[in-house]
Amino acid sequence: LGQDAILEKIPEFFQMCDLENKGFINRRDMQRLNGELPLSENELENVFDCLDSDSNGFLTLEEFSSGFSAFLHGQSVD
Amino acid sequence: DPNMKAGAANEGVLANFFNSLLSKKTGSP
Repeated sequence: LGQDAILEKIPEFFQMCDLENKGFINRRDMQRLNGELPLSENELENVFDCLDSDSNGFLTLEEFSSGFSAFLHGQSVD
Repeated sequence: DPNMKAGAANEGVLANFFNSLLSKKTGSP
């Protein structure tokens, strides 16, 4: 997948975390990914804190997208 | 600088997280 294709799919990645289609991801959603992704609870907690830029306990699609874009951008620089 | 180290560590965790999501979606490791 190219970067553009990945960027277009960000809402799909968001939905993989927002299983109930609430429109946001909370800490509980993040912890549920513990069984799906090879990350520890602690690491998932870190990911949540990094992405929740306004620290309100909810990850919106915008916050998720900007984190994902920054990650892709970092990858291209490497 | 401890803050920079923490930032770098978090970047690694974020990269790991997004890579895992990508692998899950595309089916490739």
